[in-house]
Amino acid sequence: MNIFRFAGDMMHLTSILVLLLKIYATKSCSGISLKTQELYALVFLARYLDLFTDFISVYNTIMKLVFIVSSTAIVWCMKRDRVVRRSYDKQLDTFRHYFLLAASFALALLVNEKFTFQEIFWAFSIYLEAVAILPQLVLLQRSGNVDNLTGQYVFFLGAYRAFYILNWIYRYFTETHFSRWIACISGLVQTALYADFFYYYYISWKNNTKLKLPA
Amino acid sequence: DLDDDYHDEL
Repeated sequence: MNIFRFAGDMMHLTSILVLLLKIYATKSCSGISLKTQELYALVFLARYLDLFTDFISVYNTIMKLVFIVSSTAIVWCMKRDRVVRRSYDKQLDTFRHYFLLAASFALALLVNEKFTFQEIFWAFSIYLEAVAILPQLVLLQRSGNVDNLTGQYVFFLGAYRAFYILNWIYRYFTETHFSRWIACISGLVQTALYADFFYYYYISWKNNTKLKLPA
Repeated sequence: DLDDDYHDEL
């Protein structure tokens, strides 16, 4: 564990806490893409298949459980909670995320560390996580002004993988046989997708104006 | 072969 990865994990956890705060405090999920939340739930379920077989550390196990439980709870809440689901922007959240699922799985069959069930699902979760934010970014562009908590949620979600890139660079230079090409390249793509969001987020922060993504 | 703690990251 290094400071970059720990900071990344804390940002990831913060993004989830901000999203939970928004949904439970405002009893609303307006501006949140259910499709992105469904993709994230799949990412964690596919990545943490080894939850009960490979014990890395207490921290690792607890964080995996937190990510799985929180992501599935958010999906459940947006679909089933009578109050919350009324505020879901169904007509705006129309990104065809099944293509992202199919493309990620097809790529995982072709490019993986080892052609085993667990490694294919691990690579699938890495590729899927890289594109999972797309429905959310499209929804933000369509829904015009973005409320603060939603903006902060997306910001921390994007920042976490940027810190993971620093973590991979650090590990590359400090560990002998360290190579995570699949995660690293996918992480670069993932962070690049946030580039324009980060730009408009910075502008809104600098000018102290409402965050607005151009359509 | 992948050493067993290969996926030690979240």
